Amino acid sequence: MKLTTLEIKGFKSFANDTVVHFNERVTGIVGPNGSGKSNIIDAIRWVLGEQKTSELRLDSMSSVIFNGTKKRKGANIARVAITFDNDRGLLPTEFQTLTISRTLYRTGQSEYKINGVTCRLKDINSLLIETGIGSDTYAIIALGMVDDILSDRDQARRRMMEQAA
Amino acid sequence: MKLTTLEIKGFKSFANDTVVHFNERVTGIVGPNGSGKSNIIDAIRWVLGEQKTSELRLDSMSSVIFNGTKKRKGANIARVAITFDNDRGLLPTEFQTLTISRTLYRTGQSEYKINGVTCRLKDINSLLIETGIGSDTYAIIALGMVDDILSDRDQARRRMMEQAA
Amino acid sequence: AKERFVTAFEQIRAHFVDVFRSLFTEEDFCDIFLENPEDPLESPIQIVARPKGKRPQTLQQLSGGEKTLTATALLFSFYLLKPAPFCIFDEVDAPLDDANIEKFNKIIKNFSLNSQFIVVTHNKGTMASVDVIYGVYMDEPGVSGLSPVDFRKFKHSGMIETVGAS
Amino acid sequence: AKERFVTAFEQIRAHFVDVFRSLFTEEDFCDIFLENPEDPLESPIQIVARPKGKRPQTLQQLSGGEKTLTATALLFSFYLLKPAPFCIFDEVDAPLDDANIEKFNKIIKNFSLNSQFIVVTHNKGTMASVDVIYGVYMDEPGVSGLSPVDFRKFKHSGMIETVGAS
Ligand SMILES: Nc1ncnc2c1ncn2[C@@H]1O[C@H](COP(=O)(O)OP(=O)(O)OP(=O)(O)O)[C@@H](O)[C@H]1O
Ligand SMILES: Nc1ncnc2c1ncn2[C@@H]1O[C@H](COP(=O)(O)OP(=O)(O)OP(=O)(O)O)[C@@H](O)[C@H]1O
Ligand SMILES: [Mg+2]
Ligand SMILES: [Mg+2]
Repeated sequence: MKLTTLEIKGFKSFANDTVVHFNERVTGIVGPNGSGKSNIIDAIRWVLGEQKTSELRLDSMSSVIFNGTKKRKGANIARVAITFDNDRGLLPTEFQTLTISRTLYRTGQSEYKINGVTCRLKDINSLLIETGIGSDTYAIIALGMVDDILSDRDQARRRMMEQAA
Repeated sequence: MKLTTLEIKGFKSFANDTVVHFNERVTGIVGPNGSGKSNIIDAIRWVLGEQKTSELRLDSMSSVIFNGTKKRKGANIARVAITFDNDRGLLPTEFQTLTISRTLYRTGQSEYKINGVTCRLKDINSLLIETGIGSDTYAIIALGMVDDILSDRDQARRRMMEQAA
Repeated sequence: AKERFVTAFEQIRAHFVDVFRSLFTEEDFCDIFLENPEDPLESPIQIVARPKGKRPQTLQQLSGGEKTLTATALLFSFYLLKPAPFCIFDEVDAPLDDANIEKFNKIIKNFSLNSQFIVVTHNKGTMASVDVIYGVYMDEPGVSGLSPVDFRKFKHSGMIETVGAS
Repeated sequence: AKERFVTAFEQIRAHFVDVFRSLFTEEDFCDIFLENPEDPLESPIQIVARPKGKRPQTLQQLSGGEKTLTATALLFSFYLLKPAPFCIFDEVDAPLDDANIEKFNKIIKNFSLNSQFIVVTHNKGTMASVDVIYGVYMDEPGVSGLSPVDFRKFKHSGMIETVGAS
């Protein structure tokens, strides 16, 4: 299973439609402070089903929608789509490529899709369960988490270990 | 008031008698991970009267004493002395140079001295009160504190502000 | 469920010791154990780390860089048990000195044979060791933009300054 | 006591805005205010920070580097009210990009006319801007040693590797 593309629009500081290609083994993301690097990682967590606002550095889930600047109005929709190539058949589906998308409207309505077909969050969770990249994943690590893992805040260690076991 | 020297012996990883001179305006401290840089900063906090073990990354105060390695026995005494040049008369004392020292014995006994004369912690606190470098000081900043200041854990902001007011 | 967890736990422990030793040195000691082994599904998981031949100590006494390496070693041990399709590190290399940056990047290179890695960094050593770089910048105040950057090309001309990334 | 605190608070506020603007840019907005102004001695102190012309937001939404600069600006504003004889920074520059490292070191240089600064760092930009450097190393495993290092001398010969600090 290979990650191929990430498409972001209206999510946090990404007002414009932005596509990131992941064709190489190790991809570096660089840029000035506050430019939007961690927002890309938040977009990946969000599209894979993350429900906890604290994991996304938010006070409420509606704050993921681009909230505008001095020169631009805020957006009404936040949308992220992530595409995998199911080359080793790790995902329990016969599709060769798999696109998961998540959309949130200002009205509060949210929508999940798998390959363009609307589905529930439960369907995405059961699809990813064997891969280790659902919520509570051990595969996304930010510097701030080091203290949580070592002090085992909210049993962080056990939750991650259970993802791997 | 200028900081001139710091002398450390038996404090954390500084088993040997070590002296640091501060003759320049900006002093850099560099070295590999785990070599003892932050221990020097802890030594400064400790000699100025710090009582909270959490501020010194300890589970108990007796852990400041060098606890030995495979090849060396632990120490019985931890001692730190800090010397200032009282050039602008900021300190309420007629001495030109001022040395504050703190010693802890394995037995648990601790001893404070000002210019070689035994005194109480209260005497050190009242000497430093107008300088802003006592406990809860805003003048010692580690990366880990940034989150505490912004989330205002245990009213950290107010405590520091009151030091300055 | 109990047996499954205990077997997984033992494998994670073996991986933890391996990775920890490759990030520190061969003689360094570390371990993870279940506080109440008779109740594996509920028991808290304890970590012991003793780098550089030091005496047994609590995790609190480790330095900033040693804490980061210990936590990273534990997460890699979960990964080795069940390799995720990708791994993301967001400025995890910031507290590391140059020698540990090299070790960290070497491990990522080794594991990248199995999965993809995404590394957010300000460290030039890490930038030089990845395969491709994306520069993120503020297109207009408050709006993010993204463009691929060829580090090799910019390395000498200093052009990478345009994304403020060097 | 009330009047004293309120006057001090207003001065800190003015300093905070000045320092914040020199660390970010001139148009950036920031403020501190008392949640209950009628009870200054007990009221919590709130911070507002809006870098790069962004919409009002909570401190949680700031990036890692923006949080570090905001907290540093606040501490400098306390320092400007009552300059302490020395100031210590322990790896506070780790989350900063190159442009902000330069600004950070410039402010330290300015303030160092009044007091001494001690900066623990792994960042080469910061190492190059201090007056003198001490290298800390492990004399034998588990025992720290210290020796002055002349960065200018070692910069070209790579000798600084011996303290592993470059
Ligand atoms: N809903 C939103 N709408 C617009 N901007 C937002 C929104 N949510 C967050 N932001 C902006 O995104 C910025 C943070 O970006 P991010 O955390 O990705 O920075 P970064 O590139 O990781 O920086 P650093 O190197 O400092 O970690 C903040 O300045 C914040 O104002
Ligand atoms: N009482 C003690 N006796 C002996 N060694 C101790 C004692 N207390 C702490 N140490 C050791 O000091 C080391 C930590 O040093 P310190 O935190 O100063 O490192 P550092 O140079 O700041 O590293 P980093 O760059 O990773 O922040 C730990 O490895 C710990 O084992
Ligand atoms: Mg970030
Ligand atoms: Mg340290």
